[in-house]
Amino acid sequence: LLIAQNLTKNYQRGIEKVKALDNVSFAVNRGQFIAITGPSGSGKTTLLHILGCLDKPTSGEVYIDNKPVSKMTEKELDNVRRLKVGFVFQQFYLLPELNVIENVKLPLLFSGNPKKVEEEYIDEILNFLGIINRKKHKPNQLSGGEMQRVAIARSLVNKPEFILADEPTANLDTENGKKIFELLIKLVEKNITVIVVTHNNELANMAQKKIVLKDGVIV
Amino acid sequence: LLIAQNLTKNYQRGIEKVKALDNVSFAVNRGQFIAITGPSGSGKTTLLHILGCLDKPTSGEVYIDNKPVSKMTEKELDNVRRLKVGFVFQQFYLLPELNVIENVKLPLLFSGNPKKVEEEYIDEILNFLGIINRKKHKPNQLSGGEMQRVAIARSLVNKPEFILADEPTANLDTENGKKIFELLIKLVEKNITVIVVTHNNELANMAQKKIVLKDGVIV
Ligand SMILES: Nc1ncnc2c1ncn2[C@@H]1O[C@H](COP(=O)(O)OP(=O)(O)OP(=O)(O)O)[C@@H](O)[C@H]1O
Ligand SMILES: Nc1ncnc2c1ncn2[C@@H]1O[C@H](COP(=O)(O)OP(=O)(O)OP(=O)(O)O)[C@@H](O)[C@H]1O
Ligand SMILES: [Mg+2]
Ligand SMILES: [Mg+2]
Repeated sequence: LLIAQNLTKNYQRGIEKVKALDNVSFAVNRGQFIAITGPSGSGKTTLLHILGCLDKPTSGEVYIDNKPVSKMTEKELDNVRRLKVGFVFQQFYLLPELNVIENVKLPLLFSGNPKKVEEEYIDEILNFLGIINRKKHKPNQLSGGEMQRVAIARSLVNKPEFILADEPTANLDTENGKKIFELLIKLVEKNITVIVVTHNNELANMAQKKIVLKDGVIV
Repeated sequence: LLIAQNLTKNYQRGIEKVKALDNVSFAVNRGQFIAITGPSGSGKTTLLHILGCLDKPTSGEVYIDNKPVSKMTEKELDNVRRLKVGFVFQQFYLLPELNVIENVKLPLLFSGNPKKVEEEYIDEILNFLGIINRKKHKPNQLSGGEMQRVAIARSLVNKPEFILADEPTANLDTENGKKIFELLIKLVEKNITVIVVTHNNELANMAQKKIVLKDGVIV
């Protein structure tokens, strides 16, 4: 379903070259639960962004449903980013001028809501995540963990085939973290492919497969 | 040294009132290591900002060296924020247009570097935190955990009497997280007062005193 083939990502800064990813290859099947772990700076976020078509590798290829991403049209790439993949960013990236419900519904605006997602479905997600009472708050009126949960809710709203989540429990206490584990497992049971970058060993151990990065290389 | 007396913080949003803190009181002695824990949304960040004079309570008082904060002049408050307290923010708040070393040295610019902090001292901190090779990177050229460590380095540069750290290991792996524990303990050994908000139970258990919040109340 998703293949990473010899992915390399270099960042050039003047004479300095940072090798963020070095020949990373692996395959993911539909409905699998994959954890990506490794030290800070090992290339996890870089890898996740390339898998989600939000960034291009310096060399190597990503295949989605056997189609090479480098050969996709802009229209096909948009389709991947807006409908196939739900992305939870490490930095959240909520829009400061929109409130919670507007931020969560933003992907529907871009996709035109082709799956006809209902208000009740969204409320169900917000309720499960414990943030239903924050629907009208703006991001600067939320705690760190509340912002994180809004970012998670937003990734689900287009009912994507893949969830790519970058440290989704970093700002959460144990109780709320467990709710996220539960959510991710429910998605996998619905045959959604979940790839999560995490420093949380408990969450990583729930995955069917662990990819461990160190200095941009799979170890 | 630091006294919180009946701190209450309400946020009014139209007809809705959020009670972020409700009658919170405790005392902290010089050189103590205090952990503040509790679920997401329980008021930890709100409390830390009030203790660090970055926000005012709706009612109640903070005393620093027996001086009530509400009676301090703007000059005295500036002195507290710039020299007495080193603050590590949950959202980091690094300036995007400055590189790492410029971001770390920013407090020296505001304080006029009265303690004559040297370049070697700063390099020592960056080296200990494992980010010495990122001195010239801008924040958008850093990983989440690297940004977190820059925020920690910045809080130390004015050699403050207090460190107030909001989830300083949230974006770090176990190894790098342990480095932060080590750093905080070294500071406490130097008689610096450390108050850390954390979801990390291992770090919280190293503290001499734990303050547990739930719905804005100490439990
Ligand atoms: N400006 C605001 N207006 C309204 N409500 C607010 C505002 N700022 C914070 N809150 C609310 O106050 C509560 C406490 O927020 P706070 O950031 O202190 O929580 P926290 O314990 O740090 O949570 P976390 O562990 O998620 O970081 C939250 O429920 C939040 O929604
Ligand atoms: N635009 C850039 N220019 C130069 N170096 C970069 C850039 N973006 C990232 N890097 C570097 O690439 C390395 C990998 O970054 P990445 O964000 O993928 O790490 P990570 O594994 O997600 O780390 P963390 O656990 O701290 O979030 C880091 O050392 C970072 O400094
Ligand atoms: Mg990352
Ligand atoms: Mg907080």
